[in-house]
Amino acid sequence: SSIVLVFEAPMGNRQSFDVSWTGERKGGWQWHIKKGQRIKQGEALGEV
Amino acid sequence: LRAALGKTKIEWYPIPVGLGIAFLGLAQFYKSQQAEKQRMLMEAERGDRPQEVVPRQRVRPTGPWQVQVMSTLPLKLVSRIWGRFNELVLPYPLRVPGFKLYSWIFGVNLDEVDEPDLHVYPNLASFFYRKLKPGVRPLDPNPSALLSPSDGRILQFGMIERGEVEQVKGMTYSLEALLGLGTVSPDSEPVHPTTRPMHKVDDDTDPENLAADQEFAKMNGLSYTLPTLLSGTTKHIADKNGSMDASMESSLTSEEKVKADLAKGEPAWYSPRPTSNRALYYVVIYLAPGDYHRFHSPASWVVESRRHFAGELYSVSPYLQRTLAGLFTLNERVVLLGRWRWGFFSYTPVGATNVGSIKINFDAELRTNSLTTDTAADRQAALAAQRGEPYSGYTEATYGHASKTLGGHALQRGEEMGGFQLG
Repeated sequence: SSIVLVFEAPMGNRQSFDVSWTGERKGGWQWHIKKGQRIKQGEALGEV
Repeated sequence: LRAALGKTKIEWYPIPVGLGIAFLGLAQFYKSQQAEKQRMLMEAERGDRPQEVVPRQRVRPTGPWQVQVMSTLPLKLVSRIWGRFNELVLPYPLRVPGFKLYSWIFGVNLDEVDEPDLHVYPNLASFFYRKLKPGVRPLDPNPSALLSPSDGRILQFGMIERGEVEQVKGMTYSLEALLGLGTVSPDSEPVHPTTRPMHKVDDDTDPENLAADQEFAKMNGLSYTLPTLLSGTTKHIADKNGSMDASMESSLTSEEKVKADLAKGEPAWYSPRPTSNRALYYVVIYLAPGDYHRFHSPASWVVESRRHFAGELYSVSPYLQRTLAGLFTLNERVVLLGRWRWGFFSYTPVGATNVGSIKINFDAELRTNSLTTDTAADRQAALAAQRGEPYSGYTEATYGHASKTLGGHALQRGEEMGGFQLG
């Protein structure tokens, strides 16, 4: 069995990033996963 | 001959398990045939014209000989028999060694199982759908994170370009075929001329575009147009007064929490128009036989509708994913469509031969991997053919009655939504 998620999120390109005073880029979608990685329920797939 | 009969040693062997499964399969097939005959007789007695149900045209996949052989098998029937077989009550003394052997083979961590006494599970089906101890799957504390809905392996992820989802490198399938957003022909190609990639952003203040969107929605039986789908319709629930403190949030009901969470995503200058810096992303998670098979909500979102595709039940093993193009668009699946704080959100559990039944906790009417559902789908396909229309491939239900303010069923991040059951 499999689960497929399809969702809309802000694009992680240079124009849409808001750079905070610490230099951290914010605003775009960023993945936190790798292909083939084992993952458990509740762990982050990515963040906006 | 007499000597051969008299001197040959007779050895007894147990009947193979496969033969038992085949017998159960035949019995089930005979039973379903009888039920169908009975139904037609009853309709004839009532005076209704008995309708001959023509089975839907099966999509014959292309691929190596293993795939061709598999496409000739009655996979859904095999899956149902497998389910019945796993519902047989195991003898009490065999339960613990049986489940421990299963756990050893498929890597189940028994320390995480909610019920420590394995005798409690009467059969493999109930052990397979086990619960976990509270707290063993903590949610990521970052509120901006999208959570994994289940245990599993990440097969593929990325951004959707040109309306196509990549199954494995070089093999793609159309998003419309997966979610049913366009009219799907038997060869899984969108045939309607207004079908467009979902992420296309256009200015719907233009009357021509607006008319095309309305026509597209009408043709595809959608209750919303593409721009409203893509923009998310959170404008009317956005909290214009900004964020609320923790004490206020704790006193809210689950629906209000989801509402507040959705509102957080949109700043005060929220515009209902999709902006050019948004895109569609996808991720595919594969659940192995030993994994925890209940699934949870990855974010706070509102489910507006459900589409059930009564397709086939091919295995979704990594081998078949490499060899069978468009596997996820062929298999039986339940597409949940809705919105989250950033717009469109969809959640699609896809069945497989061994795990054919998909359960959604808030949808009591949904029946997957069922003969009744298949017959209903065959009937719909036959009716569509009579009318000369292409068969959409799914049955749809909406959850608008669940909440009038949200227009659907609200789910909190981490909330259990349902699961996969054996057979």
